Amino acid sequence: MKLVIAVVQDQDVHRLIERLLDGGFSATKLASTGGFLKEGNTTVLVGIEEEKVDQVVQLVRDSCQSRKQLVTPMAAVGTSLNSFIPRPIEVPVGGATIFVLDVDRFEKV
Amino acid sequence: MKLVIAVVQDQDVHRLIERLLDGGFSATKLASTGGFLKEGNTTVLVGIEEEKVDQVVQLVRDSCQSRKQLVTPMAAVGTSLNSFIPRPIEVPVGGATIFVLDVDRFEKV
Amino acid sequence: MKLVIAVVQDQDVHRLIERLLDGGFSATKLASTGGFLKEGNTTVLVGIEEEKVDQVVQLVRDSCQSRKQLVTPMAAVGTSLNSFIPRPIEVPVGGATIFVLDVDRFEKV
Ligand SMILES: Nc1ncnc2c1ncn2[C@@H]1O[C@@H]2COP(=O)(O)O[C@H]3[C@@H](O)[C@H](n4cnc5c(N)ncnc54)O[C@@H]3COP(=O)(O)O[C@H]2[C@H]1O
Ligand SMILES: Nc1ncnc2c1ncn2[C@@H]1O[C@@H]2COP(=O)(O)O[C@H]3[C@@H](O)[C@H](n4cnc5c(N)ncnc54)O[C@@H]3COP(=O)(O)O[C@H]2[C@H]1O
Ligand SMILES: Nc1ncnc2c1ncn2[C@@H]1O[C@@H]2COP(=O)(O)O[C@H]3[C@@H](O)[C@H](n4cnc5c(N)ncnc54)O[C@@H]3COP(=O)(O)O[C@H]2[C@H]1O
Repeated sequence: MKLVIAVVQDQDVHRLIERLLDGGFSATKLASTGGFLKEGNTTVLVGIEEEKVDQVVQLVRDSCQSRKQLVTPMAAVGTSLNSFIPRPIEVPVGGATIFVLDVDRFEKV
Repeated sequence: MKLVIAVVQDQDVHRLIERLLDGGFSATKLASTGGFLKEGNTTVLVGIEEEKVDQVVQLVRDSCQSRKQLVTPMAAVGTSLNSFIPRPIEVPVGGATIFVLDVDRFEKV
Repeated sequence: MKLVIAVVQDQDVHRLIERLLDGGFSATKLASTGGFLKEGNTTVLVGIEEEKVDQVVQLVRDSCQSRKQLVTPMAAVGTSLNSFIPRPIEVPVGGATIFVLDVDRFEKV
C-alpha cells in the first residue's frame, strides 16, 4: 500500500478527482496554502496498491497543468524612482508536487 | 515511531479525540473533503510509539461508525421520463480509513 | 527525499516559512487544530533532500517558541463551592512537533 500526497492548483482539483474516481480510486482533499505565493492550493491524499502508483502519477500528470501566475512584488527592488512602481512579475507554478510514501498498514473499519 | 493518518466522519471526531486523550495520546485534526460524496470529513494525525499501533487502531474502530448517506444523484441516469426525477440512493460510508506510516525521526522542540 | 511534517503554533508560522524560503526550501501550509486545547495551529509540509533534514529541523527549532497557554477548565473539578469558580490554568505548548517520513518517490509535473 502506498499513500500519494499531491499538492495541486485549485483549478485542476475537480478534473483530477473525477479522473481518479473514473479509474476506481478514492481520494481525500485538504485545503492548503503555498509557502511562496501564499495562495490557496489543494493537497490530495490517495491511498493505492503499490502496483497502481505509475497509473496514478500519470493521471495526476495528465490532469494538472503548469501555469504562470502574475505576482506584484511587495517590496520595491531598486533605488531609482522607476522601481517604486512595482511591475507584476510572472512566477511559474508547476502542475503538481507529488510525494509517494510507503504505508506499513492500511485498514478500513 | 509511527504516524497514524485516519480519515473519519465528522460525527465521530469528538468521541475519537476524547478517547485518544483518555488513552494518553496526542492528536491533530485537519478539515478535509471526501472525493466521491464531496462532503466534509476530518483527517486526524496521531504520532505514537510503534507498540501502541494496535491499541490506537482498535480505539479508532470503537469510536467510528459506518453509516449510510442519502445522496441524490446529479445526473439523470435513464432515458424514460421516470428517470428524470432522481430518487435518493444510499451510499455506505465506512467508519474510518486508516493509514499507518513509519516515522524516521520524531522531535518535539 | 524526506517529507517533514511539523505541527507549529500559528504565531510562529510566518517566521518559519520566511526562514524556509530564505534557505531555498519550499513549503505547504495546512490549517489544523490541536486535540487537547482545541485551538487552531498549523501543519507545515516540507519536502527536502535527505542531507538537508538536520538543517530544516534546526530551522524549525529556531523559528518556533514554546509558550504557556492560559486555559479555563470546562468542568468543575472539586466538590466544595470554591471549585465552581474555575481558575485559569497554564498549559505548556511546545514550539513544534516534527515528524520526518521517508519518501519513496518525488515528482514535480
Ligand atoms: N524561493 C522561491 N523563489 C522563486 N520562486 C519560487 C520559490 N519558491 C517557490 N517558487 C515558485 O512559486 C511557485 C509556487 O510556490 P508555492 O510555495 O506558493 O506553492 C507550492 C507549494 O505549496 C508546493 N510545493 C512545491 N514544492 C514543495 C516541497 N518541496 N515541499 C512542500 N511543498 C511544496 O507546491 C506548490 C507549487 O510549487 P511549484 O514548485 O510548482 O511552483 C512554485 C515555484 O515555481
Ligand atoms: N467510485 C465510487 N463508487 C461508489 N461508491 C464510492 C466510490 N468512492 C467512494 N464510494 C463510497 O462513498 C463513501 C464516501 O467516499 P468519499 O470519497 O466521499 O470519502 C472517503 C475519502 O475521503 C476517504 N478515503 C477512503 N478510501 C481512501 C483512499 N484509498 N485514499 C484516500 N482517501 C480515502 O474516506 C472517506 C470514506 O470512505 P469509505 O470508503 O468509507 O466510503 C466511501 C465509499 O463507500
Ligand atoms: N492529555 C493531555 N494532558 C495535559 N496536557 C496535554 C495533553 N495533551 C496535550 N497537552 C498539552 O497541551 C499542548 C497542546 O496540545 P494540543 O493537542 O492542543 O496541540 C498539539 C497537537 O496539535 C500536536 N501534537 C503534539 N504531539 C502530537 C502527536 N504525538 N501526534 C499528533 N499531533 C501532536 O502539537 C500540538 C502541540 O503539542 P505540545 O505537546 O507541544 O503541547 C501540548 C501539551 O503540552
